[in-house]
Amino acid sequence: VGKAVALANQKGGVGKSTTAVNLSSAVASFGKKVLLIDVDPQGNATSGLGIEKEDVKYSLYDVISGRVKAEDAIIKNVYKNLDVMPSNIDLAGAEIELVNTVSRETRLKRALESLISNYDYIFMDCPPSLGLLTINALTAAHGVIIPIQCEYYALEGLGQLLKTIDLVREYLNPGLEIFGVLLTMYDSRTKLAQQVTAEVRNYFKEKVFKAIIPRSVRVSEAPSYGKPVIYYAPQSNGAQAYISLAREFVKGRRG
Amino acid sequence: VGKAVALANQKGGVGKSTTAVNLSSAVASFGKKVLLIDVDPQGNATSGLGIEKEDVKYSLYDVISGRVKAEDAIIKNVYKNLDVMPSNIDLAGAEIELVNTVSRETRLKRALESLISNYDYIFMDCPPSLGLLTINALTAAHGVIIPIQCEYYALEGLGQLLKTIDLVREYLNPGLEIFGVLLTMYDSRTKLAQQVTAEVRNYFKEKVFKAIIPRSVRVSEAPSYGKPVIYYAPQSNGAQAYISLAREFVKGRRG
Ligand SMILES: Nc1ncnc2c1ncn2[C@@H]1O[C@H](COP(=O)(O)OP(=O)(O)OP(=O)(O)O)[C@@H](O)[C@H]1O
Ligand SMILES: Nc1ncnc2c1ncn2[C@@H]1O[C@H](COP(=O)(O)OP(=O)(O)OP(=O)(O)O)[C@@H](O)[C@H]1O
Ligand SMILES: [Mg+2]
Ligand SMILES: [Mg+2]
Repeated sequence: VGKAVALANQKGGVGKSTTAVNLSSAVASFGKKVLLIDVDPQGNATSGLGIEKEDVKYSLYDVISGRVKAEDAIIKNVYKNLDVMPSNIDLAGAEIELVNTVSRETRLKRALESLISNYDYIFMDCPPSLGLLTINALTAAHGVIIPIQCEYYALEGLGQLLKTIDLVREYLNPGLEIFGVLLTMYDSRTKLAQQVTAEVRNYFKEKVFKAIIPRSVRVSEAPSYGKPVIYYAPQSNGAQAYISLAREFVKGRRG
Repeated sequence: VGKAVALANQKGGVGKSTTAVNLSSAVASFGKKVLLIDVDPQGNATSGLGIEKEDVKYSLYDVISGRVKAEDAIIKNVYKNLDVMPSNIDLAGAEIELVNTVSRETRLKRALESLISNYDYIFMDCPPSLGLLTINALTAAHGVIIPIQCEYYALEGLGQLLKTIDLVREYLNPGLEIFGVLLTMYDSRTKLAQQVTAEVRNYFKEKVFKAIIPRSVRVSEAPSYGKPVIYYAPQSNGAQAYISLAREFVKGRRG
């Protein structure tokens, strides 16, 4: 049975979508069957893989609101061994629509039951909030990867994120683990990056992935070509970092 | 009467808090009476100004839930001519608590009525979402400043943001204007920044501020010292850019 992984951090702009796109495609390039689900109404992971939102027939919104089965909203082989369940702006309405419904936190988990055995890994890209969409992803997940930007503000919300993970584990998903903490946009020239890195290692200890993603222009250019950086600029240090992260994740993942 | 300005963009990490902290302190350094309200539960603007969250007695959450008057939650003279209404994680609960209440969108606007004449400008830093907290800020504001990072993903959500501003103008706040669009984290060495800048100018035309904020390590280091960059590194190109933005904003603001 496949492992479901949420990319979550309510701090904005820390590299959740970039990691979802690049880690899922790197793992898929190893020959694993991978599904990427875009749980963010902004749909950055969708467009980062070159999918035009106008062409999307069914999205995660249609699945969560019960209109279609999960399989109907999947675009197959977007890249080698990589399927995508896209999202579009309709998903923005889901949070308010779900608030007063029954089992609002387990919609995504139930939708995935029928397809989880078709994949080795399912990655879910979360929006920058701890609202119902992120809660749905944490409830459906076996584990969480937490991208942390090597910047001062990035340290602030971690306590709240860990509290939310604990709450989900206690009430909704007892098996939820932290698969790892990923340092992103690391600029070795700045003191700040070194200070933040030291603090993150101090706080999370062995949960911090050995792979560190450097700040790299190729990484930020790749989405404008609709490609993961491992296909846009395979020799770049950003692409190489995501490949070693994928190796470390597949080899070392607990559970 | 003071002008209320919301810093809004649901895309994460585009420089909302950084702009809220540095623009408000630059305008205050000109001798204007300024209040900064932190409408983001993450409280980055609060800590970016050196305020310890444990020391905060009353926050925006206490004001919005009607427990205290706005004046009671204001910390005076955090920097020259700059008062702050801080936020802390309690505010994260407000979105869910407000959903089923009467006039949930106008809580902040009503709370500010008693104090708006004490200030020349009131800046509000919004979270990375278009939920009730951002709607409250847009409803209380005379105008919006939209920070846009010079990156590909930053272009995606703009249509939704403008739609939300239109909805607020139609149903909640007829006078809501766009005071301007601010290009942030501009790296002149990359083609991407030039491409994104060209697209933003094409889309927003004269609404784009002439001042462009460059990517600058001093800007990202300043919050770790609890200081606006204009006090942390006044000669840096980041500080100078925020000072010229402040001048342009104060001189050219319509209304
Ligand atoms: N390693 C990197 N080097 C350079 N730029 C990067 C890197 N990782 C991400 N970026 C850029 O930084 C910006 C923020 O990254 P991204 O959008 O992936 O973050 P996010 O956490 O998904 O944001 P949001 O909170 O809005 O969902 C994007 O423009 C992206 O292209
Ligand atoms: N001009 C700049 N140069 C370098 N770094 C910057 C600049 N502006 C902002 N940053 C850094 O980029 C990160 C994102 O900025 P900031 O937190 O202000 O964005 P935000 O839009 O408020 O994020 P959120 O969506 O989480 O509220 C921060 O770590 C900040 O220090
Ligand atoms: Mg994202
Ligand atoms: Mg912010």
